[in-house]
Amino acid sequence: MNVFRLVADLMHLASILILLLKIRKTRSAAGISFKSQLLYLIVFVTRYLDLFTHWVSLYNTAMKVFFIASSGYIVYQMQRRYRATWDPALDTFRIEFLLGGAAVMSLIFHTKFTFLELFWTYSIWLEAVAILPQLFQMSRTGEAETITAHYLFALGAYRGLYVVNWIYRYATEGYWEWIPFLAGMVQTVLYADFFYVYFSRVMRGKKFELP
Amino acid sequence: AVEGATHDEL
Repeated sequence: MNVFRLVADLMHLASILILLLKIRKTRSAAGISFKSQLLYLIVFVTRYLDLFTHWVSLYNTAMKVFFIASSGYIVYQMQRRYRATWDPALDTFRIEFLLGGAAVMSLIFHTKFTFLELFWTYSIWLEAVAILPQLFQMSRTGEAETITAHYLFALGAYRGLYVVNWIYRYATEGYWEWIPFLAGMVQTVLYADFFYVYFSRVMRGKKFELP
Repeated sequence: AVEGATHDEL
């Protein structure tokens, strides 16, 4: 564990808490892409298949359980209690391409051809693009609630900090995995436009609006 | 060891 990874994990934790807070406080999931949330649920379930077979630490297990449970809870609540508060007509990104693309990528680029490793790799590639339906929806509506922008910033910062963590781990431990590094870079690049608007507007107290 | 499960990150 190093400071980059710890802060990254805490940002990830914070992002989910901010999202839950947004939904509860505004009693609405408006502006949230259900498809992105569904993709994150698939990401965590496929990545943490080793939950019962591979012990790392209490911290690691607790975080895994939280990420699976919270993403499942959000998907469930968006389908049930908050079903009428968000508009599926705005959430039109074709996730079949992301699900299929990640499958192809994990079949071509992986380190071991085993059940757990293929699903782990699939989750890494899928996570890199899971935010696209959300960004696509925001580019269509041209704006986002401030709390939603904070949620997205924390979520984007988490993977960006993991990239820094991987560089740090390579320098200090010689630990290197190029698949998550590359996927993390892709995800951070996808966030670039969002980060720009977040820093230039939301951090200065203005509303998140696309130019 | 469990197959492929060497990942210690989240």
